[in-house]
Amino acid sequence: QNLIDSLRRSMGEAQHHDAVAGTEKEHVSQDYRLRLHDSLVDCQKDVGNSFSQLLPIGSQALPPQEFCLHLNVSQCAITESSSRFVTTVYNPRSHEVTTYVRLPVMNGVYTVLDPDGSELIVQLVPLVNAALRSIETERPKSSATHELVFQAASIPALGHKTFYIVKSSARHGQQHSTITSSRERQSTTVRMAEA
Amino acid sequence: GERIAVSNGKLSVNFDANGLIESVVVDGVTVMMSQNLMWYAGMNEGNANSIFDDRPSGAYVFRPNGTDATPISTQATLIVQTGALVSEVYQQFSDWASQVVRVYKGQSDVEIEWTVGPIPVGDGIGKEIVSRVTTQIPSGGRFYTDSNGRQTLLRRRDFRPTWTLDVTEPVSGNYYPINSHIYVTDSEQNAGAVLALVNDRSQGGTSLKDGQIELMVHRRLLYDDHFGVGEPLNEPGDGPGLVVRGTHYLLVNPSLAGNHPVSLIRPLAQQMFMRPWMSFSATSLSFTNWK
Repeated sequence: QNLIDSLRRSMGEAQHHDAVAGTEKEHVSQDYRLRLHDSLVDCQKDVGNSFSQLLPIGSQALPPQEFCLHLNVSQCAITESSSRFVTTVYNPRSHEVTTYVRLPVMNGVYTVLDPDGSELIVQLVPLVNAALRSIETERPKSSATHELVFQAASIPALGHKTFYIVKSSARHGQQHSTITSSRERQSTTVRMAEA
Repeated sequence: GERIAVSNGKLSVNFDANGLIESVVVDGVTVMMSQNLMWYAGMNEGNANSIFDDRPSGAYVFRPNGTDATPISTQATLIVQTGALVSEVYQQFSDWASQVVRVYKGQSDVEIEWTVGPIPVGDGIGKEIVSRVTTQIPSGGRFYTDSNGRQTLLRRRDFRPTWTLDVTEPVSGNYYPINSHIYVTDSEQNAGAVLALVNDRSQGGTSLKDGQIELMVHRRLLYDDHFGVGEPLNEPGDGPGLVVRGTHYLLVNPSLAGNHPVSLIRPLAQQMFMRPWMSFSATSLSFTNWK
């Protein structure tokens, strides 16, 4: 409860008019951000604990849940570096939602399976290259070259769904031809203005 | 120099030869539209007169120097990426302003992800950046804004419901807080067209012309506005300024056909406001073993 209260408290503080309107002094805005970040991390611990309690006995040995706060600048250490991972999508709304998921990854061919093991349609979207977008200033710590896009369908109200993602080179025994056809299906056609 | 279109089967967004949006086609009906990132010049120090004491633009004061905004650029360099689930057009307006216009398969809105900053102030002028969308919808000086994401209120340009307004600030006098959405429509009977923007954070917004709405996305100002914060809105310190990124959902519907505009907007506002959380866990197990 104190983990949750930590976020509750910093959100309460952020209801101050200067936080909502962005009119606070600079160092105050940095303090708001620091408090919100630390309490988000506290809350993530609680979510991770609750999630592991949902898992069957004996699976607590699974790695803990990780969170990525920089998905908006295509930065997420675990999706960039793992060739096999699961992502759990939690729906905080009071009715079922379908949403698109975008995960920063390295180039490759990926397979995404829903909880029933059905393979989802996937698209690999290249991140706009550094030349045109001052990428270094935006995401200094990311090695991702693409974003993996798939549709997380019918997430239950106040519920979650977990998707299993594997980079094809990691799937043993997959035929080269299969990988090639998957690569084509997932690809994005890119057209750039000529300089 | 080419005309470009991206589509998701439900709607398509068309770009002109300058790389700017020129129309959106919804259910086969073309709605002419322009959209651009623009900037207002901040009011500098030393503008006291017999009526006002010194009131430069600042954290508390939006008071542009002039009565209109200027496009950051009238052209954009494009990268067009199309695929099975999403088609997106990356527009680079300058080395400090760009956006990605996305249409996802099956969605009825256009996602605009804007990235602005650091705002250059080498010319000694503070700047406030807006995203402005203009259509030909005859909205008759009326526009609608939410109030803390709850009630949607009618606003009328250059007008106050409880007193006779003397318009001294034609731009800022028509700005209102937009916490969730702003829209214009041409019909009180929910039979005409609607243009709406749904934002992902509290921003200022207005409709300065019929059929037009804008939202303020970034500000960098050079003077203390003497309202108490005691410093210019110029983070960090004297450094390079901030880069800000955010998302707007653009909703265009040429014929409401009896739907109330908010019935189309509210699902998008909830989708924006209560996005799914994601967590991750690496594994070495096969799917079957993991399941």
